[in-house]
Amino acid sequence: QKAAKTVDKYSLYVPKSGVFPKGFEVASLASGVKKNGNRDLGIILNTNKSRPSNAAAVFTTNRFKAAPVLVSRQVLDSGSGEGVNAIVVNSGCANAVTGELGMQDAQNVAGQVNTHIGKQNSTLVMSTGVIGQRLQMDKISKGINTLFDQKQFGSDFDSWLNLAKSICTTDTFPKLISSKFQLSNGTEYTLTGISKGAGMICPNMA
Amino acid sequence: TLLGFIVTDLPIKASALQTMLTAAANRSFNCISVDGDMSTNDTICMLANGAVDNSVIDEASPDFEQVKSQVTEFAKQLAQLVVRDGEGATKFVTVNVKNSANFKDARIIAETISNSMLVKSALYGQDANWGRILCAIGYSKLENLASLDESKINVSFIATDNSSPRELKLISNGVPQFDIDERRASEILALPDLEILVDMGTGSEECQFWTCDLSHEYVTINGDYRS
Repeated sequence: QKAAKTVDKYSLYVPKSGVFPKGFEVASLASGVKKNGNRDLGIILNTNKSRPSNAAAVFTTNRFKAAPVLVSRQVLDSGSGEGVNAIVVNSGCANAVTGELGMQDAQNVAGQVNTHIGKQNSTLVMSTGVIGQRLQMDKISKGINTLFDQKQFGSDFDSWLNLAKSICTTDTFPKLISSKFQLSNGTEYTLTGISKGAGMICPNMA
Repeated sequence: TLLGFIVTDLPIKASALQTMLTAAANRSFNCISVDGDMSTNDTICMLANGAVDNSVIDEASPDFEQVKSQVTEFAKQLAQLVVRDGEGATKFVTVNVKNSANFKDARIIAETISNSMLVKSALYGQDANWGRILCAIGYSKLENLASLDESKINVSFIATDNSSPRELKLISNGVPQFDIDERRASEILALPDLEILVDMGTGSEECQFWTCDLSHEYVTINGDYRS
């Protein structure tokens, strides 16, 4: 048992390099929501202008859906998944079971990113952390402005890894994977994935 | 809470993207369990920005099935990392239910075993407690018994380190193996990765679920999450 516990999961499962899809930039920072001063706010941004960006999602089937779940679903439904250019994620506070005020907070977070990228209804929002507490909007709002105003977006490995770190809660390692694939006509494309989660895990999303 | 996103530079029609992601999630993120709890915030998003010069992929495109399959395998890798983290988890366990009459039943059985606190505790303690596995199968909330015939069921532990014998039979055609090789069982259960194989013998559908053990550390972590 002791041997198993001392396994260094970070060195086992966190990559040291990656390949990332064209036309995406990411940024993250510590807004101050997490008490330990770790990164807790991240944004992924589509910078490709050649075609509209499309989105899809699956959400919890829990009857008490958090505000960001409801807001993201509204965004996808209203545009039928078309024209989504950003995802903003915060950790440390789930903005769940926060009622009308929580809905307004989630809408304001998405709206603030929409304003920065100059497109309405273009941002999905995600939150994770403690249930039953309101978002600290002052910190998150300031953090979003800092990421855009100080042009902190990048597409290098460290930027992606830091984004993966920014969505962690009790995770012992950030979860980032990437791969290149080939279509039958020889065209190469890339998938990059980030996830978080360690506990409260038995999803049944639809 | 589970959060995640997958991004790609392929051009994919929104409806096709949703079909792809739903199919992938049903075989990956919806097949993991750390503690049986469902969050208020679970979300997996996918963005496709079309930066790669290729015709837009829709449900009728020749590449659709291939990309869907690649996204599914990719999603499985990402989902499995969540289980490998687990809260205090020391083991990564694949619960493989095969030869079931239908997928739905295979999934229900795999999920029930994966969520059993007693199975997970036994895995942590490296106890070859096949009785708890059979017990979980028995109380699975199946709609009927199309997939479950007590006389056809086989349950085994499978080693994942290429050691032999790779398979240790615990139940053979419904008959418990009372002369189980406890030494070999302990060796397999000491592995950080292992598989529980349940062969229903009633059909050809299968479902894999990924779970972990339950350790003292889980309680320590979750005893003061809010405070």
